[in-house]
Amino acid sequence: TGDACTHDEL
Amino acid sequence: MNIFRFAGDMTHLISILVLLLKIYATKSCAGISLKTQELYALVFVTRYLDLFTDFISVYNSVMKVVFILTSSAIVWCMRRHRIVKRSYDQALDTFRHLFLVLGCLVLALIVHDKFTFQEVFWAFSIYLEAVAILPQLVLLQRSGNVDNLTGQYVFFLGAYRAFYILNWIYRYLTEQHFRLWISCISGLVQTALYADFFYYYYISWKNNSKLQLPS
Repeated sequence: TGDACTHDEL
Repeated sequence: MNIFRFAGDMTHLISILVLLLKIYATKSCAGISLKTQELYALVFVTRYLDLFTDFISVYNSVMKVVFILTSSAIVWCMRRHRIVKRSYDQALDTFRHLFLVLGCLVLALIVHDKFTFQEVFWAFSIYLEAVAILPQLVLLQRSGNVDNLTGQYVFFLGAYRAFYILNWIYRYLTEQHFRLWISCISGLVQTALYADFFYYYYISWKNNSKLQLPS
């Protein structure tokens, strides 16, 4: 899904 | 977001601010590797390419800008500030960090989550952050100068590593789809290299304190 590629860690 | 990651972000930011303030206050950067600081700035610039495309949270976006600005400020101070740059150990800070950049770029082209421009550069920044401390490690072995590498800087840098490892353990235990392997493995390599840096820092610090004339 979409969130697989958004990296939420800095 | 979990407390370990938040603490990790805060200690990471504090370590950068401690170094920046130390350089600015003493107007000296002796013993600090400009090459390591350049690599750190490159890490943030290539990692946060999604700053204007993906909005995750205000915290996430604000911290990305702060990391880019503070790491760039350290590089600017060491390269441009007329007083600070005079104390830069140019003759000792000779690690060819271009090879680190090229090596990480090749690795990112091979190992990444998705073969897109943003993802390849994200993986590149993760690998580069792991090895970015190497020029500083070599400079410390050569110069033994820890005047500007204050204990607080080393402490917060270590705390950042420790909290992020706790964060990955927490996420592994609590999330179904753990897919932080690139960050996790690279972060462990980064922590191992930090431990090596810490060892040489401790040796240098002990030697310097022995050298202090008995007051």
